[in-house]
Parts: sequence; structure tokens; C-alpha cells
Amino acid sequence: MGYTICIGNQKGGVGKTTTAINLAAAFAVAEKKTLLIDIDPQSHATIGMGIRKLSGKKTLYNGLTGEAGINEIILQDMLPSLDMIPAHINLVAIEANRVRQTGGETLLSNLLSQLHGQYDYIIIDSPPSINLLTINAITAADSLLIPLQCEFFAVEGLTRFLKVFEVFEKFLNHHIKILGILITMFCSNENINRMIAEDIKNRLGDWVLKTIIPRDIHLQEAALHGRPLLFRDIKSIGAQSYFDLAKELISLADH
Amino acid sequence: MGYTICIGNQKGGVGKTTTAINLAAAFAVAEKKTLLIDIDPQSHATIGMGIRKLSGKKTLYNGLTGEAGINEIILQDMLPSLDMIPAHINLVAIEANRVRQTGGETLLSNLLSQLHGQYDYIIIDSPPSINLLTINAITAADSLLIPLQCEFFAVEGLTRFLKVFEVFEKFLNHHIKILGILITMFCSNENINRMIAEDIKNRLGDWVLKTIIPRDIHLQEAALHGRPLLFRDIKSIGAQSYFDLAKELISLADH
Ligand SMILES: Nc1ncnc2c1ncn2[C@@H]1O[C@H](COP(=O)(O)OP(=O)(O)OP(=O)(O)O)[C@@H](O)[C@H]1O
Ligand SMILES: Nc1ncnc2c1ncn2[C@@H]1O[C@H](COP(=O)(O)OP(=O)(O)OP(=O)(O)O)[C@@H](O)[C@H]1O
Ligand SMILES: [Mg+2]
Ligand SMILES: [Mg+2]
Repeated sequence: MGYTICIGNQKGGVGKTTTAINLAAAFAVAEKKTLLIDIDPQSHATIGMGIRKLSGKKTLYNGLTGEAGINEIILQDMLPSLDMIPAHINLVAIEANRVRQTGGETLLSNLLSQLHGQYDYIIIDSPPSINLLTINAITAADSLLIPLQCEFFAVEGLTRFLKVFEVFEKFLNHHIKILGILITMFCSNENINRMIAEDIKNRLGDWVLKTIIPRDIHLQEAALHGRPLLFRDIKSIGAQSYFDLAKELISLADH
Repeated sequence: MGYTICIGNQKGGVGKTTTAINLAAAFAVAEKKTLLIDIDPQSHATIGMGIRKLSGKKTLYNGLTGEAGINEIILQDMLPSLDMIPAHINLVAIEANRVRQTGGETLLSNLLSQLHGQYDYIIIDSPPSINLLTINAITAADSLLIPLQCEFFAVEGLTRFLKVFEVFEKFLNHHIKILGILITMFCSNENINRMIAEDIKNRLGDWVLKTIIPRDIHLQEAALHGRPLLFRDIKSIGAQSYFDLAKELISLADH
């Protein structure tokens, strides 16, 4: 099975989905066979990849409940070297069904065990909360990438997220590495951004990735058009920064 | 009981907490006796009001479980005319406990029935998800205020949020009014912002509030200092826009 990265942070709006889509695209451009999985019922990674009409089709929910095998829910060649497993609002039922039986933390990792090494990288976009879907994403992953906006509430929540994370490890008896903290939507001309970025580097130095994603309106526009920015405008600063991130992570994974 | 407004949207990072804190402050400045309630385990409204050390103190969780009466958990006179019920990370247990027993959607409205009309307005900040805590906030409220950032994913999720909302009404047998959609973090010089704002007004015209909250870095800085912007710099555009919002809502509620 390929190197599996969960993109997670319970703070909302920090760039999880934007990172999942654009990092997956960057691995694909680097000719790494990549699978993007959307486990957020909001389905924003699915929409951001231009997938609209899903009614009647099988999606991640059907794979998690065992109604469908993994090959029935993979959308092949969304882009060269990039496949996808789309989300649907029905994923909320995974959470609700839990009321009737405990367990269910490893539904996704069981599903992914049906793969036979056809991917180099697997990227999972998760929702802004610590619920059963996020737990599934974390237990299925080798490591966790934490997008972080340099704003007060997001940083405030980070230390708690890391603590909750340690509790998970014991409870789920699954060791998952923190791949790193990715600074996103960075505006170098805003004092508060620079101040908070310095503070994070001082406090969490080793965990902060070297690549910083700047604020680039083209990333938003690309989502509107349902195509990752690297496949729309490869020279844009947003696209280049995600390409740099992929190179940094590829060299990290090799060690 | 005062007019109760739930600030809700399952999309993350759209300005729910910023709106809850600053709207509560605006009502207080307008000399309306106001109670701010934080039902998000992230506790950002609590932190944004400068409340740090809570260990050992009773918070919203204790009120919801019945261990404490409402008067034991209200922090009086945080600011003139502004009281608060703080959140704590232990609120996640409300969600987890649900696994053992069904129901629990009206814990907050039961708690608020202990009040005897001492507030003109009650504002509830909710988490970025549709879970039991958010359901509690909705069932306890008279109306829902939906902050919306003019960006693609947030607008995409809005139509679904409104649909889920209708399902709630039937399931919970509780009618809750949509007070309005509040455009937040608006940058008039960004094309995509203006384009999306036009689109929302065309599609959802009557629901879109007249007041628009511009992007103002001072709103972020105020959170860092634990004091609402109206109580730090009343002339700033961020503070003034929330004051305009309070005036618009007061006149709406009177009709
Ligand atoms: N580097 C960037 N530059 C400009 N805009 C960005 C950038 N990264 C993300 N955005 C925009 O910010 C908004 C929030 O990002 P996104 O939806 O990816 O966050 P999220 O963490 O996935 O949110 P949620 O918590 O709801 O899942 C989106 O409109 C997105 O297009
Ligand atoms: N009008 C504004 N101008 C500038 N910054 C803003 C504005 N409104 C909110 N922000 C900033 O944007 C970030 C997200 O806002 P906030 O945390 O209030 O959103 P939220 O919807 O409560 O997030 P969550 O979904 O995690 O609860 C915060 O750093 C906040 O300070
Ligand atoms: Mg997302
Ligand atoms: Mg919030």
C-alpha cells in the first residue's frame, strides 16, 4: 500500500481540502501514482475536483459499509496518475450508525487493505472535527499533515489537537507519525501572520515544514473550476508552492 | 427568556466565533442585557473573551449534564451588560455519551429554561459540524444566523446546510426561523468575492442581511487580546460593522 497521509485539523477553514487536492495533484505531476480520498460529508475535495453528479453511483460510504469493493468506488484517471474516491453526504450515517454499535474506527483501513500496491501516495481529506470519520482517516494513515493558518484561534487549537492526538494513539493502539505542520494562506505583509509564524517556529520548530503556502487567490478560483491549480496554471505561486511541498515530502519519506 | 440566536454553519472558518463575540458585544454596547454561550469544545469564543484558566470551575458541560444549575456556570459582567457561559473541551463527552442513550437534543434548551427573563439577547456559538452539540444549539434558539464567507466551498456547502436544516425541523419538531445569511470577511477588491456575493444575493436575496462584515485584521488582533473589538477600538470598521449588524437585527426582531 502506498504512503498514506491524512490531512487533518479540527479547526475549520485552515486549508485542509485545498492542501489535499493540490498536494495530490503535485504528486501526480511528479509522476507518483496517487489516490485522493474524501472522507468529509461536506464533499469539498470531491467538488473541488469537478465531480458533481454522484446520485446512483457508489462512493466511499458504500465501501465503508462493505456494500462495494474498493475497485467499484475508485474513479480512475481523474488526471494523469491521479485517481479519486469521492465522498457523499451519506457519510454522516457512519457517525449516526455508531449509536447502535461501538467500534468502527478501522472501517477505512480495512477497505484500503483491498489495494495491491498500485499507489505511491494516498491522500485523505478529513472534516473539521474529531469524530468517527476523522478517527478512520487517522487510523488508516501512516502520517498526519496538519495545515495551519497563522491566526489566533487556529494556533490556539493546535496544542489541544496534538494532545487529543496522543490520547488517540493509546486508545486506538495505532502509532501514527506527525509528518509536519504546514503553514497555509500566509500573507507576509500582515504583521499578525508573521508574528504568529515566528511563534510557531520557536515553539514547534522541528514539526514545522520548510515549505510555506502563500495566500494565492488562484487556488480559490481553481476550486471553482473543479481542477487543481497545477493543471490550470503551473507557473502560479500557489501551484509552485504545492509542488515544492510534494518535493519536500518525497525527500522526507525516503529517509 | 431573551431572543436566542444560534450562530451556525457546518463550513469551517467562516467567522462564526468572531460573529458570536462581536455581535454579543454590540448588543451589550447598545445596552441590551446579553448572554454569550459557547457550545464548541474548541472553546474559541471562551478564549476570545480572554477566559483562560477554567480547571476546577463549572462550565457549560456541567450545566448540560445537570450537575450544576445555570447560575453556577454564568460568568457575570465580563463586560458591561455582557455575561458568558464558557465552554470546555469536556463538551466532547456529550457527543460520546450519546452512544449509550438516544435523545439528548434538548439539553441546552432545558438548561436555558432555568433563566427568568434577565436577558434581552442570548447568542450561541456552535462548532463546524452537524452533531449533537450543534443540534442542541439549534433547538435552544429562536433563530439561526448563518455567517458565510464569499468563497467557493462555503457557498457550495450552504445549500446543503439549508436542506439538512429542513430535515431537522421535521425530526426535532421544532420550528426555527432563519434570521439571515451574514456575509463575512468581505474583500471588495477581490473579484471572486464580489462575484460570489452577487450570486448569493441573486439566489437567496431575502435571506441575505443588509450589513456586510468587511475583512478587518483588527478583529483577529482583538481575539488575540481576549477582548471584543468594540471594547478596544470602537471606530474601527470591523467594530462598526458589527454594531450596524446589531442595529439591523434589533429592528428585525421588533417586527
Ligand atoms: N493558500 C490559499 N490562498 C488563498 N485561498 C486559500 C488558500 N488555501 C485555502 N484557500 C481558501 O480558503 C478557504 C478555506 O479553505 P479550505 O476549504 O481548503 O479549508 P478546510 O480546512 O478544508 O475547511 P473545512 O474545515 O470546512 O474542511 C477556501 O475558500 C479556499 O479556497
Ligand atoms: N471580518 C474579519 N476580518 C478579518 N479576519 C476575520 C474576520 N472574521 C473572522 N476573521 C478571522 O478568520 C479566522 C476564522 O474565523 P472564526 O474562527 O471566527 O471562524 P469560525 O467559523 O468560528 O471557525 P470554526 O469553524 O473553526 O469554528 C479567525 O482567525 C478570525 O479572527
Ligand atoms: Mg475541507
Ligand atoms: Mg468557531
